[in-house]
Amino acid sequence: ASNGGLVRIGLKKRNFDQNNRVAAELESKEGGARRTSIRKYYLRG
Amino acid sequence: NSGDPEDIDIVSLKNYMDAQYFGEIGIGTPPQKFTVIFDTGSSNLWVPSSKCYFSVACYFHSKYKSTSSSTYKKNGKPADIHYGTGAISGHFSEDHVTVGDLVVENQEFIEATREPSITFLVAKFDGILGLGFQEISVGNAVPVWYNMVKQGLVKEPVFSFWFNRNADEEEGGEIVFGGVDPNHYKGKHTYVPVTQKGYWQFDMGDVLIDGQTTGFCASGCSAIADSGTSLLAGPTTIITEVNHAIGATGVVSQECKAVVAEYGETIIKMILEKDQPQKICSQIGLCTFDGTQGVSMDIKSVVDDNTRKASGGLHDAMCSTCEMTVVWMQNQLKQNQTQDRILTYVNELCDRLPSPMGESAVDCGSLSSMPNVSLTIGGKVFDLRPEQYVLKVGEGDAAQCISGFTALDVPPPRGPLWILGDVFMGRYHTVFDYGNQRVGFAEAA
Repeated sequence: ASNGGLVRIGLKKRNFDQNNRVAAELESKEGGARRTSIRKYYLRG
Repeated sequence: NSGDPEDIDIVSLKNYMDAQYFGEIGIGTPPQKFTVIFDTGSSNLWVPSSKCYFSVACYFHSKYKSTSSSTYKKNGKPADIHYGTGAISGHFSEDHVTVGDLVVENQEFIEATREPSITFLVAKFDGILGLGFQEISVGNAVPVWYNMVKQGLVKEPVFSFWFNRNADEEEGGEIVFGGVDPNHYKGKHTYVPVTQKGYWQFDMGDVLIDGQTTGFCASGCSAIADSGTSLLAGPTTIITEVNHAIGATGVVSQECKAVVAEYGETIIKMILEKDQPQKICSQIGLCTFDGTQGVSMDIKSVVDDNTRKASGGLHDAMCSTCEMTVVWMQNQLKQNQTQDRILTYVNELCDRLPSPMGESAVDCGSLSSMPNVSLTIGGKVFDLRPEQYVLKVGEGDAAQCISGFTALDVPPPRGPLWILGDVFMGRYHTVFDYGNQRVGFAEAA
């Protein structure tokens, strides 16, 4: 709500959960090639 | 997207998988509701489009339907964002965006028509609202925050974050546009100037473990305050020391052990003889010194002789390990440790190397014996206690604990770089002062 020129937005919170960790593992396999290219870029840079 | 590779590298490292805090906005007239991450580490607004048919993620989230909005304006310019985890593509549109009771008119945003990644399939949020600078905005789109200021919707060009780290309370936190909420911090903020516009980037000093220097950032590092990242990411050299101090799992590195066994004593001798520390690894033949940092022998061989091919990452790993070893040993010598003690300690560090951007488990029962880890910002020391930097996953007997620290190596001139995510912003109320181009931290309340 707006109050004295301030706009406050309440935030919701999610706890770390196992589903996300499993998904992160899958994602890291999918993203493996991309990360390698990032590392190469770093060395060039 | 801007064609500047400097922009691309760090955006690519973002990890929304672990993002924890999100709020609600509306798009269109009447407002269509979306849950978004308020992300200071990016600058675009995107939500799933009703025209997203071929990505499963779109079927699990709210979708924007332009035909249902009386204020929609067509744009159609294509858009494509790749993150470290996840990617989206679609097209730009314009509509009114409702944030709290403010209505930002004619806001450019991306209607995502493809969200192929698992990240967004399992995500609790629908989209992302970037609060970074326009310099890193894909398509050079004007960020929502810029329009809030331009349209005179906020009193001051400032926004601030408070994250509620109390796990027992339902209230997640609060973002305040136009100023700060004095109920959510104690004392005064310590402000530091933004050093590189794009991200909320600033200079950071030494990192301390139980009050002792870790050395690597003593002469300065950069840091980005990033509400869209959960953990605290920093250079491997320091994270390894943190892992050792808190008993976090690591990757055992044989290259590291080989460097310590073969060259450990020589490195100590060379440091004591006041050789230039940054040249030690080239002098013993593990790196080629290029004037600013070590370059692995592999790369040198390719540069010197195009007919030769790099034979793998072994020498590369030896070079970076050697450089880390020099920092660790220098630091131990400053603390007047004996040679035997230094070699043992560095050998132990070789068992604690973090996997890049990976998680490290810690013992939930050992929190009381873990040290404080502190970051120096604007000459002031900002402490993190174990219960603040260790995250609990699951409940009861099934609970697991993971370290809030993860490794991220960015070379100069942009690095060494720290990403201060929710783990840090939860402990310290953070002010993003757009008018004065500075970031402020005070103890959260």
